[in-house]
Order: sequence, then structure tokens, then C-alpha cells
Amino acid sequence: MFEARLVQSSIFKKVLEAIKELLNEATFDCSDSGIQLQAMDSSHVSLVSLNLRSDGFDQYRCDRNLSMGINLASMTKIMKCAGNDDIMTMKAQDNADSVTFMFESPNQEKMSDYEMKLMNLDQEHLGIPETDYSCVIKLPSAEFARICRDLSQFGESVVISCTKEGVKFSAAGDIGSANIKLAQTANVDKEDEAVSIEMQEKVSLTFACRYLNYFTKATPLSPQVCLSMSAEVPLVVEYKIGEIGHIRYYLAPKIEE
Amino acid sequence: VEEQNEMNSFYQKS
Repeated sequence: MFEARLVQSSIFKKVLEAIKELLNEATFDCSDSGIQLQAMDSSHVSLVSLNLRSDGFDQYRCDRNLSMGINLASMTKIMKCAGNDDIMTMKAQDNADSVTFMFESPNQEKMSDYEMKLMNLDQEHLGIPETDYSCVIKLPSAEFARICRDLSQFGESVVISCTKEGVKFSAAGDIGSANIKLAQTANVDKEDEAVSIEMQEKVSLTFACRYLNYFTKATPLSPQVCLSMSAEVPLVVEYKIGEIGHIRYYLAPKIEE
Repeated sequence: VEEQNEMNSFYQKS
């Protein structure tokens, strides 16, 4: 049997917001170590990797590994029924064809449960090797969201160039061009507002704006975002999810023809 | 002209 209890159901709501525009359905793999999800968008240009560790839940039990194929639009409907302060419990029997979501109000005067049918999904798992990236950039997540939004007005692509001095985001199109440079922050009073760059080698890569904008739906999950880049490999955009885990997005770079 | 790569060209099926 599988049972996972999360006092802050808002975390799960935010996770769902962070993936539902990129994916229509996904398999949640539940094991003793937690809940994992890996899925590519329908065009196979990007990949989402979610990890929620079992020790981050308030209660967690998973007797047998369980793969839950879930339609994310259906799950969104159910999560809309949860209050932000509700306590959430997910429950499924071994080999179940449905999962139950239970929501309790903080004062425990309202209890609701919703059963959702599971799907059988063909899933293509990709092995992503541990990589030492040439550039690792940490910046405020709201700043990154703003940059992606602003630059998407200029063109379909964003060039991200990283040097020791800073990181530059550029876009160009019919109306003209745009460049946004961020320098590493000198004095960091507030860690959440810092821009930090670890660079082994300069990197400049081109990415589709559209996907970067999808990734920024994860902004409410974390005050900081981490971008990892190396030449000719996918960009990694990582948001920490409190003390429970992380969501990583991988985006294949564009190549000049 | 830019061409969009797919994930499968970077990572193998596991």
C-alpha cells in the first residue's frame, strides 16, 4: 500500500502548476525513497524531472513500487478542491487502478476525498548522466521569469551567454533586439536575491523562449533558480522544492544550420 | 537558420 501525507498541500498544487502546461499526462513513480517523475513534452524538446523525497513528507509509506499514470488536467481539477492550508494525503492500494486524494482542513472540521482513475502510460525513460557543467548560474527565480517574459517579445529564441563577469540573455527579431546582463552580486545581504556564477569555461547557447517560459511556472516553488550549462548539451533549470526535493527541466539547445 | 534539437539526441533510453 502507498500513503503519503503532506501538511502543506500548497506545495503539491505548485508542483502541478509547474508541469501541467508542459505535460498532458505523466507517470508518478512511487517507491520507498519517494515520488519521482520523468517525462518529455510531446515534441521531445524538453524533459521534466521531479523528485520528492519520502523524508520530506510528514508521513510516507510505500510497501511496493507503484507507477501511477496520471492525467494532469484531471489531477488539476482535484487539487483545485484543496484549500491552500489543507493537509493532503495520497493513498493507493498495491496494483491499484485508482488513487485517492484526501484533504483535511487545518482544524479538521472538513474532510474530503477524491478518487481518480489511473492510466496506463507508455513512458520513455532517458538516462541522464551526472554532469560537471561549465557554468552554473544561480539567480532569483522571479528575475529569471521576468527576463524570459521580456525577451519572448523580441524573438522565439534566447541566447544565454555566460562568462566570469556575468550572464547575458539576448533575443532578436522583427522589432529589434534586446540584451539583459546580470553581474554577479558583490555583497549578498539576502541570499535569495543573489546572482552567483561558477564558471569553468565560457558557454553561449541558444534556446526556445517558449519552453523557458513554461519552466518559469515553477517560480512560486523557490526564490532561487539554478541554470547549468555546458557546450552542446541540454540546459538544466532547477528549482528546489523546500526541504522535500526539486524539479529540474532539461532543454535541448538549438543549433545553427 | 536555427534548428531545434530533441532530447533523444543527447540522452539514451534507460
